[in-house]
Amino acid sequence: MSHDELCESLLTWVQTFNLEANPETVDELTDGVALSQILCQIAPNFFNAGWYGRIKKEVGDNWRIRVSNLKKVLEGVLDFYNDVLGQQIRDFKHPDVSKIAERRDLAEMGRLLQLVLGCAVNCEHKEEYINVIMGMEESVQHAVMNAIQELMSKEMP
Amino acid sequence: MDAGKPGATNEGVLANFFNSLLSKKSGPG
Repeated sequence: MSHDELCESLLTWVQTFNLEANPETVDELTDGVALSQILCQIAPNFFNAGWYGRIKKEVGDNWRIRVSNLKKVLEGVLDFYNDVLGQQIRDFKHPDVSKIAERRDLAEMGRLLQLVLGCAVNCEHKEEYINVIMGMEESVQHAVMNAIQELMSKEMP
Repeated sequence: MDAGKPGATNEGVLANFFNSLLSKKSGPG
């Protein structure tokens, strides 16, 4: 699966969440704001108001703010895997958030989306998210399945 | 070799996968 296809399929998944501004393109995810809102819905106790408050909402074209937001999202996700799921993702190349912020790199964006997806399908209320995925178009489900399988192959308790 | 094999990407495969995810225990331990 190409990075394009992975990102587009995971964008379709992102659009199933009730977000303040529904992203219409992968580009709109590169400021980290929508991803942070998804994490707050997935695990509100972990990604709490204090954490969300550190995400800057008015990003505009400022790539430094994008990097800062994306770093917080990535660190939060990795902490969630360690502290809540009790898993480490070994051999999974962590997304380079600078490349996402500076040049909207789809390969890196795909990896970050994959990690957020992993939080959703492993969290306490995963049924809710998995059932939504099971209602999606077959091609999207297939892309999501591949993304999860790749992550699962790197998980170490 | 499996190209075109019926059922390789069908609903059953997807349902099996997601149902197995549902039955997987969440969280550590």
